[in-house]
Parts: sequence; structure tokens; C-alpha cells
Amino acid sequence: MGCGHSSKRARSVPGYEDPNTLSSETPFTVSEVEALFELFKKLSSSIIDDGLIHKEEFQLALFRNSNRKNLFADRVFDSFDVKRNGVIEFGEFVRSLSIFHPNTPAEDKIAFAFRLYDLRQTGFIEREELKEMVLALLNESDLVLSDDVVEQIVHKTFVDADSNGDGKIDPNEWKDFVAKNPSLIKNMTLPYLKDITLAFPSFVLNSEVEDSD
Amino acid sequence: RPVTMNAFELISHSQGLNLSNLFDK
Repeated sequence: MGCGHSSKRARSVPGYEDPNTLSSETPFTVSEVEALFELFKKLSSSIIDDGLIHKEEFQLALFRNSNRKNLFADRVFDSFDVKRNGVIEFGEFVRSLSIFHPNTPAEDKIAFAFRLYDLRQTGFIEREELKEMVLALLNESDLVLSDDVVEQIVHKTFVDADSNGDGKIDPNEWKDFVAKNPSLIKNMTLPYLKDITLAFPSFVLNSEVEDSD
Repeated sequence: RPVTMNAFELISHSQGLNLSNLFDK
């Protein structure tokens, strides 16, 4: 339990939320939320020091390059930006990262991944979307595959995943497919989040909240 | 040769989905 203090520095950050509140809504302890605030401060000040993570800052952290366009990074950024105002606020950052916590139920991770892959937000992953994502992945890697091979990969995946054969993958088909291929959501778990206070020990110096655990 | 690669498996290796980079110091 914390005593609910926030530093002046923290209160001056737009969209800052009380670590006690964020902790109560997520698998993070109050100390971990405070450690995440240290990470958030670093990310949100890398280009524009305004206490908000802009897309360029997100790209810089992921790719060491603020101009690197990437379909999947765009999708992740947009899903974190719950208010859809073009920036990630601290509360959005913590709540979104909680999906990636090792203790978060697989069901939540599966649903989150589905929303990421449902590019046009139709409630289904369509063949064109899957092909677009495969092409985007090839574009960012050194892998070169002919259009024929890409078509075969997409076709084979649809044969396996689209169990009712209606040409699109619905949330239940996705759930079943992930159950058979659990490695598909491996990237939805960040072991770092279990040790976030160790990764950012500087929070201890700034912390005004005492954890009982 | 039959294609056995899973499209979602391929996609899941995108650097854009690898958020561990956010934690790099």
C-alpha cells in the first residue's frame, strides 16, 4: 500500500495518474508502476520533453531510428493510444503494458494480438490483411520470398486457421489457432515486466511511496 | 517443396512487435 504522494515533477506530467490507482487496475505493484514512470520519463523526453510519448519517440526506442516506419509498431502505438490523440500518456502506457505482463491471462494477450492483426478493425482477420502483414514483415527483414510463395504461406495459414472456411479468421478461430500454436503470442509477454524495479532501480531514489511487499 | 511456414509465426517476429527494446538502456 502506498501513501499516495506524487512528486511535483510527476504531477507536472500531463496525463499522469496516481501509481496506487494504476496498481489497483493492473498486475503491477505500486513500486513497479513507479519504476515504469522512470522508463516513461526516459521515453517521453527523448525527442520532445513534454511527458508524452510521440510516435517518433516510440520508433526511436524500438528501432534506434525515429523515422523508421513499421506497420506493426504503428499498430502497437495506436493500440496504446487509447484516447486516439496521437500520443501515449502515462496511464495509457501502464495499462497497455500490463497486457505484456507474465501474469496476465493468455486470453487477454490473445484478444490483444487479434486486435493488432485486424488491421481494418472489421472484427475479422482477412486474407488481404494477412498478406499485407507478411509483406510488411518481409520488407523489414532480409528475407526475400516470391509472390507465389507468399500466397502459398497465406493460403496454408488460412487452411489451418479458418476452420469454418468463410475466408476470414474470427476471434474464436484465432483463439483455437493460438491454442495449437502457443508460440504465436510469445511476443505478448515481456519477462522484463516482472523485474521492472530491478531494470530501473533509480525509481527508488525518487520514490515517495512505500510498498508493503 | 510444400510450404509449411505459418504466416502468423513469421509476423510475430517483427521488430515492431518486440517491445523488449523499450527497456534497453
